[in-house]
Amino acid sequence: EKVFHSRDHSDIETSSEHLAELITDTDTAQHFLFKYGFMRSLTWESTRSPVVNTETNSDVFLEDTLSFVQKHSSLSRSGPAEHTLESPDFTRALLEFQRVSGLPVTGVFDDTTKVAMNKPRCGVPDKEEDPIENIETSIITENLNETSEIFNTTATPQTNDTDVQNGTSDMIETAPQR
Amino acid sequence: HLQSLIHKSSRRKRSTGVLWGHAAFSKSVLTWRLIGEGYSSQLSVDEQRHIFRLAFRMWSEVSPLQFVEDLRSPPDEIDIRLGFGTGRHLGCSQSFDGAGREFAHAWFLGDIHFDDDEHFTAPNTGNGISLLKVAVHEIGHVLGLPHIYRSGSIMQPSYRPQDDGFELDWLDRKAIQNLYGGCGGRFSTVFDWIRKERSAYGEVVVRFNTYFMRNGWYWLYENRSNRTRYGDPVSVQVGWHGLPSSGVDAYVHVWSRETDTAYFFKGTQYWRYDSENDQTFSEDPDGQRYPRLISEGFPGVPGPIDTAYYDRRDAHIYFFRGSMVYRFSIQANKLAAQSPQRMTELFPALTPGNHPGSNLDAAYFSYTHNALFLIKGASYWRVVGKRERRMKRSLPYNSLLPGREVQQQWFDICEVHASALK
Repeated sequence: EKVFHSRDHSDIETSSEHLAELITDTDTAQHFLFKYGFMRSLTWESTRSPVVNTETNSDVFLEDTLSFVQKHSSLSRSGPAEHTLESPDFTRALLEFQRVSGLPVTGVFDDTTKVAMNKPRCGVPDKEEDPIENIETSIITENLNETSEIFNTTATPQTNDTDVQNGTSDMIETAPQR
Repeated sequence: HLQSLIHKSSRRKRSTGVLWGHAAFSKSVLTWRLIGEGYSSQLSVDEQRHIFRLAFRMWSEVSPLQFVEDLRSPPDEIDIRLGFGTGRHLGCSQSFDGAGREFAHAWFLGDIHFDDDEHFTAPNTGNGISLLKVAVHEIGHVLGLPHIYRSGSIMQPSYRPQDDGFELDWLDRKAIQNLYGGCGGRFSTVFDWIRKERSAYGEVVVRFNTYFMRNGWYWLYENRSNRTRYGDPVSVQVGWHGLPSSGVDAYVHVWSRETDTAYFFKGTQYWRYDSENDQTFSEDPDGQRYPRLISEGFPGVPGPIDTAYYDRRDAHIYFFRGSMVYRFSIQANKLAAQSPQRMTELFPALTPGNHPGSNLDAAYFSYTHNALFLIKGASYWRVVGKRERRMKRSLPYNSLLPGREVQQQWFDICEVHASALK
């Protein structure tokens, strides 16, 4: 049993082994953006093809991740400016994530973005992986998201016309509860 | 069984982009089940099932889809399977990440998995993640909705702490209706129910609510919000005591200086409603017992009728039956001269041929619109009234404007599965 002491289980303890990895740096941020479809690949100068298939395989994903981290860790230690982790793809993906999440669109992995990435979320990717089918996804998703901009106001409420048939007292609609 | 699940899961493709934004199901009644090997360790099984039942019902209330919990069929025949798991779970190829971040995911073929490392809670109970809200979101995916980046949308990817009593807003409703269409169906009757109340200052205030009835169910329609009351439909037996459980054909409110009486009609009988005690009269203050034959209470009017309404302009009840209209004088307690008359004669069409003709479903005077509507099937015709004739004097009295769709005027009047109806 997970230990708890409160009646409503709100203080339930979770062991550290069961905690999701926090997004703390650009490495983990890239994994996040890749996992949820904002990035098509993890590396931009790797000769190895990223895993982009419709059957998500977490073991292969992990292996790629590790090799990616190892590669860029050594580069970042040597510190040449042109080998920074913030590739154009990453920046583009970050901008997109910030835009759709309603965050300040800075292109920088800042604290606000970090907090947003660590929030509880659905595991379904925001964007799918197949570049061909992605076009249709984008159109449909954009349509649904554009609709929300067009219908910016709530539905116009009906007005109660007080000119009732023979002009008796004002009619008021009661607001009921579920 | 587990081997079979793993094999099937590994064959399932992750939902591809082309599937989001398209209806995932081609049938309107879908089965679901919380699978036995996937119970949460945090809530009782009954609580979990109750929450999922509510989540499915919420989608039913805004779409033509109905959902029924199926505890009997083989698992392969269940349309939507739900389960909880942690890490590697339920033969799923996508592991959960532990407490924090991912709380659930949904698969195109209808499986929904919840991360049991998250602290799921029942609605409106303390801290944690509302299982109801997450379930509604994931069911949205199963039905074909993608993530929607709009504040207030249930399909936002990130979890927002639950506001008290969250519901599907207008745009989420339109999103699902974009995939599956709106809700239709014939109504038994439609009416505004009037009641008088005293304000805190002792003034008499007249209030009304709009009701749509279909067979043994009814909805309260909130005109200001362009939707039905959350949680409807409700059984007629629950809200209108004494009425037949199969519903009614018509409602008439006779309202004048001398009279304030409400009647319901079904078949050859009618009832008078006692609004103070919220039930039908078995015997009214005049000594009349109910139900009573229509032919006794309204001599000359045959039963059953299609619908009826009381016109305060001429103090007559208009009874509709087939293509004929019977005008009954309340004061004289008899049929008006020249009754019955053809509907097309009393309510002529402004556009030739654009007329219900016969067999109306409802004649509804709306206090919101201050207009009379004749409703038949999926269409309604607005009767030309004072306002229209003021703008254009040549319009014939009681003529009918061209028909429109009921769905364009009154939105989201959707059925739920009978098993979800209390």
